[in-house]
Amino acid sequence: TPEPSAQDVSLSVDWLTRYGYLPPPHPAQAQLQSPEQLRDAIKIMQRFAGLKETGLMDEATLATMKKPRCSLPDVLGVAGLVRRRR
Amino acid sequence: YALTGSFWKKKQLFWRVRSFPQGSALSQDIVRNLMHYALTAWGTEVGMTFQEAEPRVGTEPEILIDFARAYHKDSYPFDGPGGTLAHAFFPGDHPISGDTHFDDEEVWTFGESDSGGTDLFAVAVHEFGHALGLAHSSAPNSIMRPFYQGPAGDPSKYRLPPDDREGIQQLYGKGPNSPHPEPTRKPLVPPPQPPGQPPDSPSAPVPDRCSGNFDAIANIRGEVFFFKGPWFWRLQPSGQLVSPRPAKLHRFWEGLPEHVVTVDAAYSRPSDGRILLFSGRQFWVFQDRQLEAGSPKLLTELGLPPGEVVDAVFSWPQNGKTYLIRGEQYWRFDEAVHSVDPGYPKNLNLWEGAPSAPDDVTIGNKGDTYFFKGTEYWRFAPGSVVAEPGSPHPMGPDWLDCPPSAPGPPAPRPSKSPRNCQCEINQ
Repeated sequence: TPEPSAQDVSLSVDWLTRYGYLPPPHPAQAQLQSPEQLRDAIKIMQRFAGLKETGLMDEATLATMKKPRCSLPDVLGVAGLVRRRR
Repeated sequence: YALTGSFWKKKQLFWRVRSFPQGSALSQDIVRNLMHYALTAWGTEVGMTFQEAEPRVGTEPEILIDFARAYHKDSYPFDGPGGTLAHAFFPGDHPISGDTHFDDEEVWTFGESDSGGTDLFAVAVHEFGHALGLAHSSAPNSIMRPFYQGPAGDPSKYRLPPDDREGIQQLYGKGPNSPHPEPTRKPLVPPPQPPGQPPDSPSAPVPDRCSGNFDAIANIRGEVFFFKGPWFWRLQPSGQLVSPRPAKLHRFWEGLPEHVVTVDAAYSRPSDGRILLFSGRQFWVFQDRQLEAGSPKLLTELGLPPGEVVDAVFSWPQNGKTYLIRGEQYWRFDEAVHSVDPGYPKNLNLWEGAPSAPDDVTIGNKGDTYFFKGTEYWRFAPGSVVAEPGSPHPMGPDWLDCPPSAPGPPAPRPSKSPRNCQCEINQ
């Protein structure tokens, strides 16, 4: 599998955060994500989208992230609740 | 399906299109018609009605529909053609609750192939699912999948996929005119007694239901079953025990091997109504009271590590997933893909206030989650993972028609133990 470009990784992390697979960044501190955390988030996203669970930003995963979709997050965690309250 | 935890408490909602798409080939009347049909698709399944509100008359409708561009004063700015298409706000008391926004920069179409644009009806059905309280679903054929899946066909003939029907009916119940009535299930009835063996034979010693410490507790089609050794009690939805005397496990669950004398956990699988009884490292699957071919199965088939047994199993209506508890850990099993979700097991203390290694966990008929252990129970409100204040409560008086164990002098004991008493025919 070819390595995803830095831009793809950056866009993917943004996508995973926006749709609830990764926790939102803390406003007061830089966020450091472990490779395990990112892999788990990708796996959950892949399962949700019905893709093969590789934990990698493969072509199918990147293509799915570029599909037109609803703006709401897929995983309603703390981020979803905070948004609703606001 | 997945529920957001919020829903409307009324069965009639009002809606209005506040702003129409600019420069779209769709006329305002077509847009209004598509919205009507998209709402009706949900309403017919649950007996809700949606009425279009006149502009500037009376109160604001619950569902205000807008076609907006870019930043439009909420947390979800649109991004031009492609990308995000629409969003809606979950039910609630806030003025924006229920409101639904479509990206005006999409090419909205109706009844055309994918290449012509984005089918407004399909997107509207999805968004109104949010406006009524559903979150995104991972089920393959669900309209609540987050990704656009192409045109949804003729709006006047459209019917929701099963996953979405199940989800919305969890929130609002089944409508009287639901076009998909479930087949009538055979009621669970006790088996006929073998001749010459009266059901309440006084000679057979039975366990005391008021002492708690059940092996398993499960809600099966509205009735709560309490298992203890080779016996069980049934509590009807009205709160009445079918009998204060327990029934024998093997006379009811036909095909359960005689060597299985305790049930560690039990639950009713919502997807197909099958009843699963767990004992040791195996589980048995029943349709009604009959054992299904292929049983027993191993817990490892549910994705649990080899050697594990379970204390409790339940299906959470909030997301339709199955939770398997062992000691202080739990796994979340996805029936749709038939495996444990990544990231599990997790610590049971994520269920705040829950006891470790519960005897069992079950869902009440109003959607509450109940953890049972010993002689106590913990109640969690629907969708909540925090035990209600005051938990635990004594289960005997609330569930099993037992007297409260008040402090003070011990209750007078009968002169003879039940085992030795002689019963008249009417006693």
